[in-house]
Amino acid sequence: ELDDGLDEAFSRLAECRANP
Amino acid sequence: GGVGMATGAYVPSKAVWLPAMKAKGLEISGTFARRGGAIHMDVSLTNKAMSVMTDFAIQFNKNSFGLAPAAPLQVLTPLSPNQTVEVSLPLSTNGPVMKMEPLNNLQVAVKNNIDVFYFSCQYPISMLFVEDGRMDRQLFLGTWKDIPSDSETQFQIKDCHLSADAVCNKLQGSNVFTVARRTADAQELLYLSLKLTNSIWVLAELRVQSANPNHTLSVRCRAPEVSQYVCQSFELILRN
Repeated sequence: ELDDGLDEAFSRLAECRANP
Repeated sequence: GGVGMATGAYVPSKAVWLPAMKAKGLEISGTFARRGGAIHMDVSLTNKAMSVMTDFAIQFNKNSFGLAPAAPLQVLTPLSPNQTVEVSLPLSTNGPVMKMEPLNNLQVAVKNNIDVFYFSCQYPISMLFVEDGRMDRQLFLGTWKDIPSDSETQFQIKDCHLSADAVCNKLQGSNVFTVARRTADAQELLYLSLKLTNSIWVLAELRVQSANPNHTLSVRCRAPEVSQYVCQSFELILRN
């Protein structure tokens, strides 16, 4: 995957959703 | 199973839509399928009367997604008593639109040389999932955050023993695309997108835990009335 900031953004979203 | 299996898309088995006793001997059973990017109504017409049936035609009432026959109902020879004919009717989505309850309800009129008959049936909303439904990742993140969390629909898919890989493959067979996958806190989170024929985008998150066969599906859509139907369709796709 291209490191365009989106990878990190999806990781943050997933973290936030898994640990609300 | 059945005719849609070549693409892996979910196809319900045929159901009786019009029993012979309600239609002077004409029995209609059918299902819907998306094949090669086109929607089809696959019907079986059976003559359970004592005389030959001819002059078949079909018409739809206005419906939520503008479904309409894209060609005449082709029954090329008269239908003899006890004979069944299988017909695949291509459908367009350019017909008149009127919101139905339930959203996926379709009212149909069929005529033959004897009379005109009416019935209702419900189509799987997954047949409206188009082939270019993979949303751009940046657009997905922006849209997900734009849609307020209180309009998110959550749904449990219980007793589903598929791995995250198998879930992605099965959903993609019905034009539900994996935009991103992340592992967090022993859960696999799948970010999914689909687009309906009327250009409504649906975004979803599916949480798969390896030790737990119950998955949590969260759906966000700017037309939230479609979310519950999408949830139900995911369950049907994953169970078939």
